[in-house]
Amino acid sequence: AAQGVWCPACGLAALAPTMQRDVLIALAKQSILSKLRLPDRPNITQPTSRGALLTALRRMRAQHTDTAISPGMLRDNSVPHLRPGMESSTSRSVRLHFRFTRELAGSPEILQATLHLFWAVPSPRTHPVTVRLLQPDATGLNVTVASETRLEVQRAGWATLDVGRAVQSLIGEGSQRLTVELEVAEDWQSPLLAGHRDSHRPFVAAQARVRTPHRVHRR
Amino acid sequence: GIDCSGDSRMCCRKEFFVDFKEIGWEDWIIQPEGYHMNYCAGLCPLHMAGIPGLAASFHTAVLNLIKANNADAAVDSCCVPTQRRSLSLLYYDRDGNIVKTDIPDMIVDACGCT
Repeated sequence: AAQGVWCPACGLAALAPTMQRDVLIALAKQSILSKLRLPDRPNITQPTSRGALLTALRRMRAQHTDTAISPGMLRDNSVPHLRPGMESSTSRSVRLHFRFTRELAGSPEILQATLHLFWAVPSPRTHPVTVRLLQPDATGLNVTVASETRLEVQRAGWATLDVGRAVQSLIGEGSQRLTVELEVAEDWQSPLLAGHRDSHRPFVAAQARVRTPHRVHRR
Repeated sequence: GIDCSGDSRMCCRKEFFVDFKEIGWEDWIIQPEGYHMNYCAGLCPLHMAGIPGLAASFHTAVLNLIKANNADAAVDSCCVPTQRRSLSLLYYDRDGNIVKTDIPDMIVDACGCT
């Protein structure tokens, strides 16, 4: 309650700011200890320095990933997932392929192209994801990264990404296929809804203008 | 949700950060360095009532308290959390093990009037 006014819920007069702060800190301590089911704060007889501890944790995490991908050995969740419409993916990345229809042949001018994705978020926290637009080279065997965007996904739902420039350059090179790679943290099984229900299938919406041949009249 | 600023008396979210080092808890809690114990405060005039609140049961409990303490209080809407998230802790337990725990609904992100 504001200063000088009583609290309608507890009937007590408002506390002085310093006392209010002490009460809030006591409440914070009590709430954390009760949620951790600890009667009191643990007494650490031999504390490790925070820096050494964080280094150890970082090393442990790095070691965990190294052993998992050493040659000849696969971790369970890095078994390639082959899904309809998906060429190959590990638990860390998914590739989507979009083929352009004939209307886009003949190098039209791309006015606008937007990638629509429906994020499936496993838990309400921030999920970093890197979206790469891949461009095949002339042989089609290698791909280069045309653009890379890092996103922070916080909730399930539709998201859009401008891919106009990438589509324009692909069309200009005569390719009719846009490959999008989604790279996610390992504990995020699949950023997209499993099973690709039609209502939530990723799609690209493009607006193009067919170039009319430039006619020159010679007199 | 509205974050409190200046002298607004409307229902808003007040930020309150407990620094573990200040309260001498930094030796057993490794991460994070503190706890955002934000809370909701402020008035809920009738024209703000009905902005989505947290849970009717929570609202009923608070209303009963108000009635018990002051029967003639004409309050029918309260300033409550409308969005919360968990607090992730990395800490030593009593046996010296390092434990990681996510405590749900510990951090208030937004407040509103029920």
